[in-house]
Amino acid sequence: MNIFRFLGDMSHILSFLLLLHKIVGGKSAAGISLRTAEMYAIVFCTRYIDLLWNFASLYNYLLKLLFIGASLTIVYFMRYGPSQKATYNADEDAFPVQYLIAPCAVLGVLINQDHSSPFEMVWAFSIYLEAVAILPQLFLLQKQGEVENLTSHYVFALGAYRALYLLNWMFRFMTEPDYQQRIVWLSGLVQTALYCDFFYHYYQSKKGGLNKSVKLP
Amino acid sequence: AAEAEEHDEL
Repeated sequence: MNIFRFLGDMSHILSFLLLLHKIVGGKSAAGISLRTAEMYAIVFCTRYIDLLWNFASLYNYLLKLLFIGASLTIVYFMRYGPSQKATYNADEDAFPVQYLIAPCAVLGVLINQDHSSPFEMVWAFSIYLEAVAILPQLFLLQKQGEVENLTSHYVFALGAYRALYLLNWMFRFMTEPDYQQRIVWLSGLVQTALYCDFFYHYYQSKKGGLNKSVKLP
Repeated sequence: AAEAEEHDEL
């Protein structure tokens, strides 16, 4: 464990707390993509299936349970919560996710760390899917132009978590002799790159104070 | 192929 990874995990937890606060606390799903929420639920339910046999680290075990629980809670409220459904904009949240899920599934089968292990295929699928899972959310924000304050902090924290993981992989590459995780590096690079445009506008808008809403052209 | 690194990260 190193500081980058720890901060990355904390940023990830923060993104969940912000989203739960908005959807469950604020009873509003305005500007939030259900498609992204559902893809993240798939990402965690597939990647953390090793909860059933991998007890190597209590820290990981607890956070895996937390991430699966939080992502399923978000999907549940967005699908069945009366006020959440009323504020969710289904026709704007229209990114064709089948064009994301299918290629990731093919890549997961073809490019993974152990072609004899179904779990490695599922694990690789989950890594690839996470890299693109934010697209429907960014697509929705782009369409709406204006990003509500809490939503902008949620997306920022979610983007920051994987950016911190990139630093964590660089750190581990330099400090651990034969550490190499090409699959997560490349996926994490793609994932973080997708946020660059948002990060730029987030920084521009927050320069003048944390409560300004983010404007996307 | 690289031996399957055990997945010690989230």
